[in-house]
Amino acid sequence: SLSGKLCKIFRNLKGYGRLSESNIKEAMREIKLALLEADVNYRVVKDFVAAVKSKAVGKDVIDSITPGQQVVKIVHDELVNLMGGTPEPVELKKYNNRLMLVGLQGSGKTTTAAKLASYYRKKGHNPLLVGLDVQRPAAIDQLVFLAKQLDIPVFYDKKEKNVVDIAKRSLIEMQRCKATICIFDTAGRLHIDQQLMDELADLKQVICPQDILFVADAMTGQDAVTSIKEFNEKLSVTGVAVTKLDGDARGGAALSIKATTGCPIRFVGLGEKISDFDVFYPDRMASRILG
Amino acid sequence: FSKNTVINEEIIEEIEEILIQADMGFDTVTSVIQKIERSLTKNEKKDVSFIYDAIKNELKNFLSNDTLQPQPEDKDEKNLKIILVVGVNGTGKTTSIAKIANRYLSEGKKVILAACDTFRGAAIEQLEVWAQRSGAYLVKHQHGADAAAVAYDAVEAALARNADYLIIDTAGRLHTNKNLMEELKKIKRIVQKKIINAPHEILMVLDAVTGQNAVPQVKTFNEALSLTGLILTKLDGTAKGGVVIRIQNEFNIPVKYIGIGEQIDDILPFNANDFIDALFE
Ligand SMILES: Nc1nc2c(ncn2[C@@H]2O[C@H](COP(=O)(O)OP(=O)(O)OP(=O)(O)O)[C@@H](O)[C@H]2O)c(=O)[nH]1
Ligand SMILES: Nc1nc2c(ncn2[C@@H]2O[C@H](COP(=O)(O)OP(=O)(O)OP(=O)(O)O)[C@@H](O)[C@H]2O)c(=O)[nH]1
Ligand SMILES: [Mg+2]
Ligand SMILES: [Mg+2]
Repeated sequence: SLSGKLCKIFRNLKGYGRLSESNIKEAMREIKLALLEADVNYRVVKDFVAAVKSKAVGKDVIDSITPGQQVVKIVHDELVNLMGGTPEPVELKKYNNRLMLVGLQGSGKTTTAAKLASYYRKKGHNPLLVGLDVQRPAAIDQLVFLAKQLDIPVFYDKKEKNVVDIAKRSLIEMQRCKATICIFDTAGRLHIDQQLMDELADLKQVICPQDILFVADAMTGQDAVTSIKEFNEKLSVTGVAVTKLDGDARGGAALSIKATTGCPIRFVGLGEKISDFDVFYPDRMASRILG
Repeated sequence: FSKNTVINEEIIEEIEEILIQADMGFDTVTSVIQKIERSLTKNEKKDVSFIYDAIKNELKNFLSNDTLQPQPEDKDEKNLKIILVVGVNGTGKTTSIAKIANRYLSEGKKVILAACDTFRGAAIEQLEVWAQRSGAYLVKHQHGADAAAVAYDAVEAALARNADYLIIDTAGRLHTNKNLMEELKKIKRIVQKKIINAPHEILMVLDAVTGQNAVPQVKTFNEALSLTGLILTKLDGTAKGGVVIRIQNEFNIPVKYIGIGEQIDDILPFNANDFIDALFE
């Protein structure tokens, strides 16, 4: 683990008094390697290591802990800070909440839509799921299956190819069934697909969502920054959900996303069941990335 | 002395950034750069384009050795060939199966599909749509059925119908889930019992956006099943999939196909030269 490696590097440092440029160099290299292996974006790693270095150099070696532990603490605190400090809960209004899920193909949007519906129902809301993926085979069937499992209403139209139309009609349905939160599942798409990104912008105009959640796969590598930047620029993403964290992916993509765009990470997916869902805890993610 | 000169630090950083951002992994990138550094003359080390070409050629040779025969067809003419498709959740297994089936069908081959994802909502329905669109025959049970039982039935149906290919779709699963990995082994055993040498291909599907976690994924699936190849999907995006170079290095498992879109024709046999050139674009 990185903490182990850092402690080993500084093992002989007791009695040196200060963490200097030279004895820090090896530690910084270990941190760079660990973060790259954890899939943190190359540029984010560079900035991060520079930030840690400036906090570590010249620091007095405290008597009570080893220099290695001290550097580990600086790295850990810097990570937690970058990830968003203490978890900030999402405040919904009493009525008329609209949440749109967007992201690349296969990242976990449909599953997360159902999880969010269940999560908000537990918080006392009356959710309505809306199926806006009219292109993937059986996408609507998938959302309907999940909604039925939860006994949560779902609005869809298998015969309509115009998603903006379906969105408009779903808002009427939202009024009719007195839903307090409407959760829109959209089709996966590439950030470089101009036409489909325009479609999202059109949907945003019609839906006026308070929340646009970008769903990101925890195993995403360096490309995480490229895609989130595009989605964010086009739509102003308000939050991120990181899925498949039940695996052993270190999840560096989460750090890259937060560090580059400032988009807060709100939720995590921890499995395929509806209950495999939680709010995001920055310190847990920091420990996971550190390895 | 010519061999002792090191490549300009700036050029190294530039190459490192490109290849790491292509998800090749720090260790693999470093070892390739060091190897090239040792092989170039003093003057060559000053020529940026020469260095880039040297790196490209090194990577191309490296990938091409084992992928000179990108087609996964070595089957004896008259017999059924079985392809098992596996991988973690959402990587593109079901869609890739549709594309591969379509390729064989357009060659006049008879293709059967097995809906062995009996777990995820509407997984069977999804494969059913693709079967209808492509003209492949689908073997399925009800949602929640035993995946191995569906596989067994599919082999029987493929034999009865004199099919050329049987392609088995499985549920996405994380390599860290031991029970689900056991389920895959069971499907493989069931198929093996029915037909010697089957499954003839076990292809693992990898999403091109995947970072270094692809390595433990492939390691675990390979140890459980002995993979014969990879399908690298979503290369129509901006992710480069460079981690397959590291995978080739550590496990010698070649990429056989690449997915380049969501439609049925969006598949190509893997071409090492095109792939390496794309890393630098
Ligand atoms: N293990 C695990 N699997 C997940 C998680 N979230 C989603 N999945 C699985 O990932 C796969 C893809 O999930 P979907 O919800 O279909 O993804 P999507 O983003 O809607 O896909 P598209 O609509 O095609 O873009 C499915 O097999 C899900 O069961 C998670 O947190 N953990
Ligand atoms: N752009 C692009 N999208 C792809 C490609 N291959 C698959 N997809 C999309 O990725 C998403 C997931 O594809 P699936 O075939 O359902 O993936 P899967 O591995 O079967 O998913 P699970 O069964 O849930 O594990 C769908 O939206 C597909 O259309 C590709 O090569 N390019
Ligand atoms: Mg979906
Ligand atoms: Mg599937």
